[in-house]
This record gives sequence, structure tokens and C-alpha cells, in this order.
Amino acid sequence: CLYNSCLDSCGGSSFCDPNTSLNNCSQCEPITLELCMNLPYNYTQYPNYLGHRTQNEASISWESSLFPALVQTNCYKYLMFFACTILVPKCDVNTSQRIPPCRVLCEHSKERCESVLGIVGLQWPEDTDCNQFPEESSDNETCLMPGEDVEECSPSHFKCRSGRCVLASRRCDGQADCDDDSDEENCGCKERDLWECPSSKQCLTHSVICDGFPDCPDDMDEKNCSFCQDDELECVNHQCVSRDQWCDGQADCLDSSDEWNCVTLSKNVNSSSFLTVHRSAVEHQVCVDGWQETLSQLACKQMGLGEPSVTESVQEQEQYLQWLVLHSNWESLNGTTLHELLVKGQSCPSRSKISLLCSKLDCGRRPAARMNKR
Amino acid sequence: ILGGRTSRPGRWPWQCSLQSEPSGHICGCVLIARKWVLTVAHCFEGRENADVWKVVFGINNLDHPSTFTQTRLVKTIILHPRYSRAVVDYDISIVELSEEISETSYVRPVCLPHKGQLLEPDTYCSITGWGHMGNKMPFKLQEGEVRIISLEQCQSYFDMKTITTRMICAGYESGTVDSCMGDSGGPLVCEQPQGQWTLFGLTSWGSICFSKVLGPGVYSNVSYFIEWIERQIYIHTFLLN
Repeated sequence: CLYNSCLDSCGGSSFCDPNTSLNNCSQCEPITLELCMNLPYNYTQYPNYLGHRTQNEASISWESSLFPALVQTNCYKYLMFFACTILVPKCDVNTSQRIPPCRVLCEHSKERCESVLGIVGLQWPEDTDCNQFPEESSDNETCLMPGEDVEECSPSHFKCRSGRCVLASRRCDGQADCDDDSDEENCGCKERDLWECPSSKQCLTHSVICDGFPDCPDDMDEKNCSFCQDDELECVNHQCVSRDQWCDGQADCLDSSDEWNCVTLSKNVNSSSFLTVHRSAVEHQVCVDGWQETLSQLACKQMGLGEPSVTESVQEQEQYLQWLVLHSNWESLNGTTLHELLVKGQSCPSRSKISLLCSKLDCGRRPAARMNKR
Repeated sequence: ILGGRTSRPGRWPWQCSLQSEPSGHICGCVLIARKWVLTVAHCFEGRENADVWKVVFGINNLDHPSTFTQTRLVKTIILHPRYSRAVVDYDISIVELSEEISETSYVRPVCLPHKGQLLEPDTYCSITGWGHMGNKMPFKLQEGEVRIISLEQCQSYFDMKTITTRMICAGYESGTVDSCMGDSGGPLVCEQPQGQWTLFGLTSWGSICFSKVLGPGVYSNVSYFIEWIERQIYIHTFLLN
């Protein structure tokens, strides 16, 4: 930033704010390409030697699929290392200089692996002309060569017992891919430090257990995640809230799941059916006294349906106690949900409940694409 | 869209164009309710701020908005919390518009599938978008017909990626008709027996569409996310306080 401009990773330029320090302008950036996360260096610089301007572009590139697949053929021990030195070139954080691979590393990779690509009708990536890379020199500073400890497989591979690399997606996929079948050994979830769905035996990473998103077919990964008291209910995020707070119009769960699906129609939604509210997670009928059409519209909209087509009152036959009635001044409550306008524990003079039919929202039709007679 | 054809105004009234200056069209998107649009999460990488976006409906030629065109600003962007940039899984997002659109013959929502509703392999569906055609970027909306491919068969095309139940594959082995860059977020729709069109996929990723490597396109599986979609719309509509 000595001359008041920064080079961002795309090679453009933008003006620094005055307090930008020199190291903010370094063109080195941490390696995020999963394929190359086990290199003996951690910083890279773009554009790379394949013309990709960002790591994101490199991650969806043809080469980022080609090289890991090619590594499986065992054509050259250091092929993955070479691939990463051109996909995410090393950047020396002190000098912000890009360090290329040595020419001999490129030549060996190409000599031994190009013919393998030829067998399947593919070519060696055009942009990797080895002459662009410097000869190896004694000080080893001007270009990169693999050290003895360099990893032959990438983090996207599984290393067979024999030392070969197969793609991680082939580990425990039911087909032996390693020359010694070791990719199909120890495939139990526990052996791979994974969580096992009791019924389907599917393996899950521990990070998705009890995270509010079911992954096992029977949702078992979201069961037994918390232990609520008898007078409490469990939110989707496994927090416990008092039963009285369920569907009371106020979100008490951090994920607001105590206020989800509070208003429903009894099962058969195609014929008139009774409006039901799940206050305290108990089904309540809604008393018709004081009811207005706008409330029917709110009920239908809240259920994701269209306009109300039928609103009726139906006499309740037996002695019914679970009534919800309209709040005395519900109109001034400017509530956004129907159930927060209702209160429980009062009698229903008419002893009649709401029966409601909502139309379905129109969708998926394209009137303008009509066939016009000619 | 590779191997498709130019569409006509009104044929896909749910198709929208997600735009951000100075680039203009960035991604496709799909109208699912008067105030709500679906697209994919990866379209927002590096542009997570709702203020930089607008959504254009009822347009066929990007260069020539018509009297049917409606433009809205974006109020809220909701990315799926499990969206993974590295493996492009859970690639879906919901966009709340600044105000409702007016439903016309040229701007109308598509139907959503039921939770878990499956598509049989070899079903034919349609993809649309203003993405790359292999040799150029079009101004006019392109459409193509693709065939649903089973997840097992799809996995065989993509060694480096894991095809999950959050994905749908469609296209052809030869890659003749396929979505491409710029189509992301656009619809994969299938006509239902009653004649209504239903949204089953959102264009998400695939091989480099105009490269030597061919194979099907991969779409976010909308019916996997139905409960999440409905819940987010409910929360942002009714649980405001």
C-alpha cells in the first residue's frame, strides 16, 4: 500500500483506507481448497498456473476433478503434490511471491500420467507447459519439490493399506476399489467414528446429531436430545419450554418452534372441517361467538392456503370444555397470528364451533401460453 | 441452457432473473408465492446483502423489458443453514420480496411438490434460464427438456462429489441438453397430470457444461426442503415480533 492502492486477489486494484497496514495488502491468502489442505505450506496466491482467478473457481474447475481421479491410477507418486502446486501455488508470506513447482516435477508428472489420460481419450491440461517452470536449484527457494514427508493422497482421498489413493466417496461404497480391498474394511459407523442410525444403519457425522434437522429415516438422530420436565415441551432445537407457552402467540423457543403449526383444520381439508388450535399442545375448538370473516381469511392464510370459501358454525353436541374464545378486544391487539387473538378457559354461550373450508392457492398454470387458433 | 431453444413470452411465468449491479443478470429464480421466490444459496456467495439485489419477473428478452415486466427489490435473503460451499449441498435459499407482485398471465407462481414427493427416473421435465448456451450468453429465455436420472446412475458421473438426497439429477449422458453457468437458481419443472406445473428442482451444479466432460446437471431437490421452506415463510410472515 506504499502507493495507496491494494491489489486484491483478482488482480484488480482498489484504494486502501488510510489505516490499511502493509500485511493487509499481501496477496497471500489461506488455502481453502479442500483438495490441497495437507500441503507443507498454508498460503497461496491467485491467479494460479491454470488461469483460475479465485479458489472458488479452482474448486469447480475441470482440473480439480481430473487430478484426484488420475491419482487413483498410481501413475506418479507425487502427482497430487504437483497438482496442488499449480492449483494453489505456494505464496511466500514474507515476500508475497508465488513459488512455482520445479520443472522436473512437472515433467515427471506429465511423462508418467499423460498416457493414462490418453487411454480414456482425455488430454493433459493445456495450461501446464512445463517450460514455464524454473529448473531445480540447490537452494530450493526458487521452486518446489516434494519432501520425504509429503502426502501422496489428498484429504479428498482414502489411503489404502497398500499406499494407493482412492476417492473418499468410494470408501465403504460396497465396491472394492483399493488393490487390497482395504477401502471396504472397517466400514462400521463406530469404526469410522460416525454415528449410526439404529434402523437404517446409515452413518452420520456427530455434528448433525441433535441439530434440529432429522437425517435418519426415522428421525432417531433428533430423539432423546434433551429431557424436559413433565410440564414442559421440547422445541425443535431441543430447548424445553413450559407447556402453557405452547401456541400462546409469543415465541418462547429460540427457534420459535412453539408457535409453528398452531392452527390446523381437522383431517379432511377438502370438505368443511373444524378449525382447531393447539394451545398448550392440546387440541381446542374455536367458539363462533363474535367471529368475523377477516378471521377466517387470517386462519386460511396462516395455514398457507387461499381464500376461505366456507365459514360455518356447528353446534357442539356433548359437554365441551376445551373452548377458545375471541379476546374481548381482539381487534386492538393487532396480532399477526390467529391463535394469539384467542383465550381459553371461558364458556362459549352459543356452544357452536367454527367449521372452515379454505381454497387452494392457484399455481403452476400458464394462461399466456394458451394455444391460439390460427 | 445447452441444446435448448428460445422460449416465448408467458411460457414460464414463474421464471425470474436475480440481478445485481453492475453485472445485471446473475442467477435464475422461481416465483412460489406473491412475495416469495426460491433460488440457490451459492448465488449469494460474496453478495449476501439484500440491498444489492433486485428480481425481474415477466421478462423474456433481458435486453427488452416489456409491459408485462415487474421488478421488485429484495427484503430478506434466507440461506439454508446447512448450505455447504465446499460440497454444494443444501444449495437452496428463500428470498422475500420488498412487496408482492401482481399476478398476471405473465407473472404467476409455480406449484410446490408435497414433502418428499418423488420423481420417477426417465420422467421428462423442463429447465429454463438465461445461462450460457455453450457458445454465447443469450438475451432471450431458453428452455430445454431433460430426463430425470436416478441418484445411483448420477453418482457414476461425478467421482469427486457425493450425490445426496438433497439433489436431483437430470439431463443426458451426452450432456446434449443441460443447464449451465447463469442458469443457477432457475427451475426444473414437471407437468402434473392435472396440467399444473410443479417445481421439483433448482439448477445447482454439474460438470463444466461447455467442456469436454459431459453428463447430467444436478438440481437442488425442492421436495426435500418443503417443510423448511413453508416454515421460513410462516416465521417471516406471522412471527414478526
